[in-house]
Amino acid sequence: TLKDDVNILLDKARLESQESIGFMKATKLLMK
Amino acid sequence: MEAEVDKLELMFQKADSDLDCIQYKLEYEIKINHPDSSGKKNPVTLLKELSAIKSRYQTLHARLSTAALEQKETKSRICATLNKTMTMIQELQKQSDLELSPLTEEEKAAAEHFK
Amino acid sequence: SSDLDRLCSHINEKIDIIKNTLSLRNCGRDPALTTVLDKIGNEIIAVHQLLNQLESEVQYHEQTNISLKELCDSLEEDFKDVEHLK
Repeated sequence: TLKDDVNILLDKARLESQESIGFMKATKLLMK
Repeated sequence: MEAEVDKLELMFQKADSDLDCIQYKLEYEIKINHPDSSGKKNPVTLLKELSAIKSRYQTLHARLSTAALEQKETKSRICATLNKTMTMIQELQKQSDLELSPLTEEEKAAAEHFK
Repeated sequence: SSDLDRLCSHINEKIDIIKNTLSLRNCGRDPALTTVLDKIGNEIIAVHQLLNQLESEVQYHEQTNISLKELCDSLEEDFKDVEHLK
């Protein structure tokens, strides 16, 4: 159903946000 | 032939406006029979809200896909630039016999992240 | 013929909407249907809230993209400096 689709997309978006935070931290660390 | 086409066009236009009229009357009748009460909406409103949230979901889905694609491209550019920068720094180290402080555990983990 | 197809799908779409609306016509008389409608109403509210959360996630992603692009630009500047050093 639409509600399930929205929940799935929301979880996916949150996961990608977490991954991006880690990526940015690693990048900044190596740039020092 | 031209007259036939015009006639056909008029028929389609009439059918279109008749359908609009039927839809309007139906919605009006339902709203009269089931007025919005506290917290309960009439079926026509619900039907419209359903299609509204479907299109809002599709819009957000498209925006997220675009953002995710852009993010992937930028990340691969960052990886490529980081890797070539680190390679060049190691070459400079060798050339200049300059001993830089070894990478900390955290930095090693970050470098692994990119490999 | 594509115009005619588009015209036909337009008319058919309207007829489908009318059929949907007709099916709602008798819902007031059938209490079971009224209950279903109330549930749909609650679900719509819940989906609205989820979509609000999704919208803020999307905005966060778009903001992250901007920061990543800035990071990438500054990294490319660093690379040019190292290249110059070499």
